[in-house]
Amino acid sequence: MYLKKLSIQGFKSFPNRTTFDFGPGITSVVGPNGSGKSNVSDAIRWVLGEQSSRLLRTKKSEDVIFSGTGSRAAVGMAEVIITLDNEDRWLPLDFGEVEVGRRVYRNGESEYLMNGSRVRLRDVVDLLMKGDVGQNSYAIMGQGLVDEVLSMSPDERRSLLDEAA
Amino acid sequence: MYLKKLSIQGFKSFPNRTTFDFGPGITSVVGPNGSGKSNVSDAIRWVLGEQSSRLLRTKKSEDVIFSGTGSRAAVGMAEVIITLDNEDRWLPLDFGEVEVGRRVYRNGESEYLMNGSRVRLRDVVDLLMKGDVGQNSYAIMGQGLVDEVLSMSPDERRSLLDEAA
Amino acid sequence: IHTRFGATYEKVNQAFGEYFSAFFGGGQAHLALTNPDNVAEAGIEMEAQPPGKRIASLNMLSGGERSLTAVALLFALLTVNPAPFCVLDEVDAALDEANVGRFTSALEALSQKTQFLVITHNRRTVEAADSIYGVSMGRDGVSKVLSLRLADLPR
Amino acid sequence: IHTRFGATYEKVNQAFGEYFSAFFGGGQAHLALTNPDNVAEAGIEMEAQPPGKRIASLNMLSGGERSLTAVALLFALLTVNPAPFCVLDEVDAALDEANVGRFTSALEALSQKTQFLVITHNRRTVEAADSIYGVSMGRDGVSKVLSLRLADLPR
Ligand SMILES: Nc1ncnc2c1ncn2[C@@H]1O[C@H](COP(=O)(O)OP(=O)(O)OP(=O)(O)O)[C@@H](O)[C@H]1O
Ligand SMILES: Nc1ncnc2c1ncn2[C@@H]1O[C@H](COP(=O)(O)OP(=O)(O)OP(=O)(O)O)[C@@H](O)[C@H]1O
Ligand SMILES: [Mg+2]
Ligand SMILES: [Mg+2]
Repeated sequence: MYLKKLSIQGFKSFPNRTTFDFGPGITSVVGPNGSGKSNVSDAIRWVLGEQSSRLLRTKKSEDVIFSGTGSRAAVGMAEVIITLDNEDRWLPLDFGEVEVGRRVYRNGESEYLMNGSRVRLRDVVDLLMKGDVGQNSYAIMGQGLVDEVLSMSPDERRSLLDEAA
Repeated sequence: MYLKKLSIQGFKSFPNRTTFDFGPGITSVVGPNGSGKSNVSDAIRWVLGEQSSRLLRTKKSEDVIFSGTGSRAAVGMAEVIITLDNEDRWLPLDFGEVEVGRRVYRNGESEYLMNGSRVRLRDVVDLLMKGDVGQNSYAIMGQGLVDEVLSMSPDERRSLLDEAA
Repeated sequence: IHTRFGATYEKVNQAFGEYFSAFFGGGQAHLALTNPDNVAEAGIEMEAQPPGKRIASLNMLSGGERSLTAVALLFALLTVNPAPFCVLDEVDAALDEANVGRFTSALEALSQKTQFLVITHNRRTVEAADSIYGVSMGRDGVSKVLSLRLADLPR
Repeated sequence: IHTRFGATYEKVNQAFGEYFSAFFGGGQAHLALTNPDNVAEAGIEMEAQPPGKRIASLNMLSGGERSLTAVALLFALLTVNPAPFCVLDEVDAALDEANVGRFTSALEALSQKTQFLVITHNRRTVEAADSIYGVSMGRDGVSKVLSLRLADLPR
């Protein structure tokens, strides 16, 4: 399994629908300070079900919606969709591709999608956990947080290892 | 006034007496990870009277003493001495040079020195404050702490400005 | 430690030590259970000794040593239990030239099993990538994205 | 605000805005008193708006934008009340090439009044220095120091 496609629209600094096509190896993301690189990593973390405002650098859940700039009006919804290549049936679903999506509206209401149809957050998290793609796992290392594991309490470190078991 | 000379002995990774001669402009300190660069900045912060273990990356006051390595025994005392050029009489003392020193022993006892004779911490801090060389001021920016001022409370930021007044 | 957790713990501990001494050119690092008699509840301590040094606690490590130790643990977890993909946001920011080299060669080896998305300002890290995306910000505060080749990057 | 603090506050606020828009090529930043009616007790808020953006709170800024904003305030404090010397430990770690350039030119201007000791892994920052010290660590865990010239540094 790998992350084949990422589509971001209305999320943080991406008001226009923007898509990334990824291959299985190493993809590097570069760009000047403030251009939106960490927002891409936040988008992936968010679509996988992340709820922590600290990790998403927000205060309220609707802060991820493009809030407008000097020359561009705010939008009413943020949507992120990832397409996972499932040829190897890593996820226990009989599809060659699995699409997972998340939306949030200005009123704070969230929606989760799987292959186009609405599901609950629980369904997304349960499915992804089966493939070790959890949103709070070690697999997404936020900016400036790399050495957080050294300052964690022993119990917090334990939960990292529990995920790997 | 400027920092003319720094002498470190027995402090952190510097068991041997090591001296730096500085000019008034910009001096850059480079070297591989773990070589001892931040220890130099800690030495300057410490000799100016710093008491915070968080900022010194220690637990007890004697943790700054060289604790020994695979091939080198621990030592019993840490000493840092800075020589300040005072030709411009920036500090209200009638000397062209002012030496400030600090020592700590394994038993946790500290000594402060000024131009070779023992003084109290209060004397050092009072003198340096007159020259805006305080140890908790904005003038020493520790590694990874640059953007701390953005996460400070309004009252903490106030104390930064009070120093500049 | 005959549980599933126990088996994972042993393997991760082993791999952590191996990555650590590969990164630091020696020395050793390992995990420890806070209470070995009660594996089900125990927390995990971490110890790291760069070669030739005697580190009393993790807060004596330098900025770069801390990043490298953390990456050694992350790569150990990925080795024992490969996640399908992994996103790294400027984990190389505190590393010197030589350590960036060690980091990228370990990354290349792991990328056989795990897909990586690596955000970086470091040219050496970009050179290890199979493909590159450039993100830019217009004066209108909107991010734009462009697929790049290495030759497109400023020297 | 006729006190000594008041006069300093006004000057620092002014200089902070100037450094910020020099670093970001526009936009604006300023300080604000939590309680303007009671200057003696008031705390200090900070606001920053990079050009073309609408930042609701400081935690929306990127890693590099945060560092640059913090340096703008530090340099404003040093402009208004020059400390005899200043030690900077890898404050440029999160900055991209262009911002390192802006940082070093501001540093050079300030070094007329304030002595700087700058710890960095960034070659561009080293190039701005008048003198260089190299620190190395032997296999014995002991730091050694050497005065260097720019030509001694690895490319
Ligand atoms: N909800 C939002 N609406 C509009 N813009 C936003 C929103 N949230 C964040 N941003 C913008 O995103 C920018 C930060 O982007 P990001 O943190 O991804 O930068 P980066 O490329 O990682 O930079 P660095 O290299 O400095 O880490 C901010 O300047 C902010 O203006
Ligand atoms: N009391 C002590 N006795 C002996 N060695 C010590 C002591 N305190 C710290 N050290 C050593 O100093 C080293 C860290 O040095 P320092 O933090 O200055 O590195 P640095 O050059 O700043 O590296 P980086 O570029 O990664 O930030 C540690 O590896 C540790 O072994
Ligand atoms: Mg970033
Ligand atoms: Mg350091």
